[in-house]
Amino acid sequence: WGGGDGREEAALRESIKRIRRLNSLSSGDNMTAFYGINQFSHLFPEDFKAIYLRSTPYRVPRYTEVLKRKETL
Amino acid sequence: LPTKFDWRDKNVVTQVRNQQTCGGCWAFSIVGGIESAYAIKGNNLEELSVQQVIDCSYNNYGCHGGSTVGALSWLNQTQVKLVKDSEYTFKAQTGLCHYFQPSDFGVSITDYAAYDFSGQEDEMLKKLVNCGPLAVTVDAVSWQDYLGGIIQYHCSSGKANHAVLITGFDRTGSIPYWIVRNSWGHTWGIDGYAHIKIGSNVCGIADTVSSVFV
Repeated sequence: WGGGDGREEAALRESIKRIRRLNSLSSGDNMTAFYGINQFSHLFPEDFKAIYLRSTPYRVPRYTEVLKRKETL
Repeated sequence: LPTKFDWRDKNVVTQVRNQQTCGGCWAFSIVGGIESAYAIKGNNLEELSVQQVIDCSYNNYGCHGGSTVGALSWLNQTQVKLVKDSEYTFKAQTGLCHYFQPSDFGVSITDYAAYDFSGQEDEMLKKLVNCGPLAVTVDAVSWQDYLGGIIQYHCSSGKANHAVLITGFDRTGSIPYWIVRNSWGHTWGIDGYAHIKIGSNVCGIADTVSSVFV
């Protein structure tokens, strides 16, 4: 990491702050999700979203009781 | 319904893949579902081409994004046969669509179903067991930092931005959870998987749920 304009280092610092916040808000039990440094920590959230979160919405009908009954028949 | 169920135990789920810097999660999600549906029918478990869906699904945007339901609709309308991954390898960028001879091996779908199951995750459990792994969309903003454990907080519904594949569930502990295969490599999360609490539409996991038939 690093070697550029310091953007990755800045993103990593922001990640550390965010991770502390996410872990502090967890209930403390050993089953709740835990967060930490991983392969995406050098990215700002907006960069992470722009690269990896590219699923577009598609409106689908609600699964209803009518469908349930039809499938049972 | 069993308290614990995972299609991986039946050897019908392919390995976790890595989409790299390609925004093709939507293709990884549905191809994973097709691979499993094909294996559940008694065929060999085959890795099918995600790149083919990325390049050829004209109603989506390749590595710049797309929707699971849009891709399934395209596959159903065109009856395109998905070839093996080894025949049409992943390049992590959108390319020109390759065409194959009708006689070449490939898997086409016969139908698909896509519904909003919010508030009805008990019905989703049944669908998973009866139909196979489910392609779903989620809000994965907080997944940037995820290492493990059951996701219960920091994840909203109605803001889907990522697509994944539910392969199973576990209701034996105090917090029941979905077992979710991601496409960010096996070093992410729990060997490439995430666990998400069942019952509160955490991350919007029940908002757009698709199952596919081959």
